[in-house]
Parts: sequence; C-alpha cells; structure tokens
Amino acid sequence: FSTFGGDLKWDKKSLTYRIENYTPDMSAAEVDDSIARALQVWARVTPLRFSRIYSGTADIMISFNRRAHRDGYPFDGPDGTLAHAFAPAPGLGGDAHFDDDETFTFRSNSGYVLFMVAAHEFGHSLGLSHSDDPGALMYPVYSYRNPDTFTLHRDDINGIQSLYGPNPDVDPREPEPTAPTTPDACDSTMVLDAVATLRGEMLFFKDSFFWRSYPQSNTPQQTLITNFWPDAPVNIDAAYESQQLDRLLLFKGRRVWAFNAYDLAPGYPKSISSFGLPQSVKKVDAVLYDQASGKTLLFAGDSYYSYDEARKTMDQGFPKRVDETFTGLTTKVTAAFQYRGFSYVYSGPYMFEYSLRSGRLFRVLRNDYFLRC
Amino acid sequence: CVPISQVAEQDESFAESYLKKFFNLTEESNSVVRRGISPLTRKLADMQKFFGLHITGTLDADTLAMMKKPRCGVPDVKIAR
Repeated sequence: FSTFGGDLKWDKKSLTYRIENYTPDMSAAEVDDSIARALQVWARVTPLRFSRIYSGTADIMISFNRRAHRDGYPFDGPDGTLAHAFAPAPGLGGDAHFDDDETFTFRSNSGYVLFMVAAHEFGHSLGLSHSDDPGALMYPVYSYRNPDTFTLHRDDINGIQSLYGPNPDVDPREPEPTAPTTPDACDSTMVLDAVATLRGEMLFFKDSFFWRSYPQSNTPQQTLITNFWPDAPVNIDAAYESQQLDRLLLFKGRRVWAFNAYDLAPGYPKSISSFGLPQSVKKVDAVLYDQASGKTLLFAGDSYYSYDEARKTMDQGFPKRVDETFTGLTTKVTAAFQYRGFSYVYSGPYMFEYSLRSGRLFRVLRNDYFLRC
Repeated sequence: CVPISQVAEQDESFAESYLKKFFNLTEESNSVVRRGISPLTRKLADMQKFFGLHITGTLDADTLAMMKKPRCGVPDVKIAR
C-alpha cells in the first residue's frame, strides 16, 4: 500500500458526505446504496464513521462529471480514466469525481460496478494512494469483482489502519473474516492450483490470481484471473492448452471452461464427463497435454486417464495408477504441464521432471524453477 | 527474436501522456537525458516495475495493453501538488 504522505489524513473520525448529482445509468436508490456500502468498506476496519448530508459542503463531495469539470483534471471520455479523488484536506480535499462518460452498474459486469470504483476512490479520499498489489482494492487498474461477496484485501486494511488504527467496535476475540492476501511467488511452500502453457508462455494459477511467465522475461507478471478471462472460475483445479482447439481449458469441480484468447468458447462451461471421464470422477487434479502423442492426461486422485484429442475419445485401458507410469510419484498430483519435451508433474511445492517416453524421472525441483520470485 | 509489433505513432503519444498523467513525466524532465537514459525510458521502466511487467524501458505490446486498461485517474507516484 502507499499513502499520500505529509500526514494527509483526516484529524477527525466523523466525516460527512454529500451526493451532489446522479448518473443516468442507475437508479438514485442504487447510487445511494453503492456509495453508502463503499464508505462502509472503510468504516468496518477503522474508527471512521460517515454521515450523509443533503446540502452545504461535506468533507467528501461526490459528483458525476464529464470531460473538464473545474478541478483542472478533465476526464477522457469512455474507458481510460473512470474516476479520481483528492487526498484529505479542506475544500476540494476528500472529494470524489466519477466520469459520467462511463457506464456504471449496480453489480453487473456489463459496465463498471459503481460500488467497486467508489470504494477505491474513497480510499484516496481518506488518505491512501495506490498499491502495486494486483489483488488490492487500491491497485490502480479496475477489475470486476462481485460486490455482494467483496472483502477488503489485507494490503488495504494495513494501509488504512496505518493512518487511523483499527475499528474499536470490533471485538478482537471475534476476528473479521480473514482478509484475502495475494499469493507470493517467493513462498517456497506455495502449492499451485494449476500450470499450463499458452502460446509459448507459462501460466501459474493460484487462488484468484495467475502469473504469466514469458521466456525472455525474468519476472513473471501477476494479475487477477478475471482480469483476463472475466467468465473464468477462480481457485481452479487444473488447466491445459489444447493445441487441437487452440484454446486454454480451465477445470473446476465437475465443469470445464474453454477460452479462445480472452473469450469463453461457445457451449462452455461443459461437464468434465465430456472427456469421457466416469461419473465417479468429481474433479480433476491436473491435466497435461503430451505433444508427441497428442494425448491429454487427466489426473484424478492416484489415477490418470488418457484422452485422445484428435479422436475426442478416452483411450482404452485407463485409468492407470499414476506411479505405474510416473516412477516415484506416490503423493497427490496438484498440477502438470509439458514444456520443451519434458513433462512436469507437481505434487505440493515439488515439481517432478519426467520423460513421458521412458517414464524416467530426471529431477525433483521446487516451484521457483519456472516461477521466479 | 520475437518481432515487436510496430507501435503506431499515436500509441507513443498516448504512452507519453499516460506517463505524464500517472508517473510524473514532465516537459522539463523530458528534455534532460542523464547517463544516456531518456526520462521517457526511465518513466516507462518505473511504470513496468510498478505493474510487474517485463522491465524493458521500451513500449512493448504488454506495456501498451496495461496502459489502455480502465483505471483510476490518481497518479501512481507521489506528485507534490
């Protein structure tokens, strides 16, 4: 997190806010509700309390504007800049302005969710600057999140409490629901949810995030899964790149999603039984596509199945036990992918490097072999 | 090497205005080249570092894509104001 510094914070706990005008995109009641809930996000974790006034000058004046709107920072039309807000101070300080050339929504991702944009802007109104944690609310780039299930990220809580301290009304013995944190590529104990290639890049999935690693880059880029694939599930079980379909497939529970670039392919999500997996298989732990044979190996528990991508049928003689083919792999498979002819099968924080041809195990490596920290 | 897509003229001016708005690239600073690195290159690298991108100091496709994502209008670096 970061703050504006120079002790730019309110020196009082009770703040007023006033909604000066409305956007035509939503009903007034929806705007009122979005604004009130967005302020409540911060009130819940600090001593700050907000009350609405309907005339005069409030600490936080809220308005919808287009292009130039008398503060010296004109908006830019649809998309691009969505809103801005000013650090705590008299007058313009604390005020939040929303670009009315945007389409704001109450909860749909057909536009920008006003609650999410407002909660971010009120972070500025209270003294927070931007965070470089892609999972934090104060990250500068907008990402859709369901407002009904939104919980403030640990980084944001640390930031706002560095200015105002915790909420005195919360009994420390009744801790808040655990604030989400962003997985750390340097955490050697981290167990990845899934790993896949995609057009020469490597993708490492964990919780709501994934890292993209390009061959020529030394630092993988971390971002929210839904930033790239808004229709994708999070906390996935497995993933692989289908060379036949030129698609990325993500597995979660009994369902599988297929993406052409950023778009969900028609007819998806499907059931995993569309691979010919028996009903007894409730989820897939890992999937690996073998370039040489054109087979897709689907791992479930201590077994794996072989699916022929060209014939679109499950191969006979499966399932087989994992350790029948993958020498020495007696623990649960958590992720798998193939890269430059080698097959990498993850079990917990370890990665086993195999030749599928011979079944020979070459090396046991750690996560950070590919996912550099 | 992977041919870097030709970045159109307007993308460069878009990138320059982005860096002015969010990473405090100023006209003055944009004229002084220190140790052979132009301020534009340095600010680009700052932006790439902030967003966890591959730090090249050049306007590649991923950097441009990040600049075009919808975002907040408050700068990403402290600007005395």
